[in-house]
Amino acid sequence: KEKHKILHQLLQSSTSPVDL
Amino acid sequence: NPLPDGCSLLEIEHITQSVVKSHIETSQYSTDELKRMMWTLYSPEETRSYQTKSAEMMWQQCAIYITNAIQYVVEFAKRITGFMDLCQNDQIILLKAGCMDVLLIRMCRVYNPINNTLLFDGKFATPQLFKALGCDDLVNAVFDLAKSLSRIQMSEEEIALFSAAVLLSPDRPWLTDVQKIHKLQEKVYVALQRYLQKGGGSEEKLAKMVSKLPTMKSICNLHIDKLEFFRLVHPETVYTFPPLYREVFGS
Repeated sequence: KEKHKILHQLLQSSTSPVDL
Repeated sequence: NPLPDGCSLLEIEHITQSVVKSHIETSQYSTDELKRMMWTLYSPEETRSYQTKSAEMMWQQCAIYITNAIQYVVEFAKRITGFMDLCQNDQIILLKAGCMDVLLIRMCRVYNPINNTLLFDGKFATPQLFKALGCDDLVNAVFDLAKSLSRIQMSEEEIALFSAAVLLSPDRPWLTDVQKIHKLQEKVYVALQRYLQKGGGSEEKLAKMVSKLPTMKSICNLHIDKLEFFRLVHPETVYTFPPLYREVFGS
């Protein structure tokens, strides 16, 4: 998890198309 | 095309809609925006100012630009039916191994075959603009791929389904649930085949798309080789690259 911290965060985040 | 076991036409339709919707929602530029930008080129002076940057500066600028694009690929993957049902290990592996493939396929949206330019940082650039990177072979390979992909004239829907099928490759190393990913990829692939057939596209068009996979793989490998060499020469610069870039393309 530590090694891919950011990918984990991005996968968990609920980004709406507007945020994109 | 026969449907995969236990898969209905309704499910294929649902997958098609989910992938196409995700692609449209997670494309950095809409087709209308790209039409407006297509002839916004870097001037000779601007091109020269890029060419006279140091290798470190140019690498860093490209790393930032690619990192921004990677975030859209992560969001694309998350919205594909079934991707978030995979275990996190497999989600990470598929993204690390496949995000550059998706960027290379999406690149044909931002490539102008008339003057061999590619959108970079807001304007369309020639291969010469990237001279400072010291990776002319990689840059030329990327532009050649963009040219050959644009010749296939894929629709947005075909780009969406093709990039999703490539992202869901069950042959990536260290995957946990290969079978589950294989089933998912098979459904997306059948969705692509059926979409092509409905649009009157021949099996030939699909064969042309699939024929680009080895070139994409060699460009991804060349990118990693160049990054490793650059890291040997400028370790301190690589350390300033965006953490997401280092996570995805690191060891």
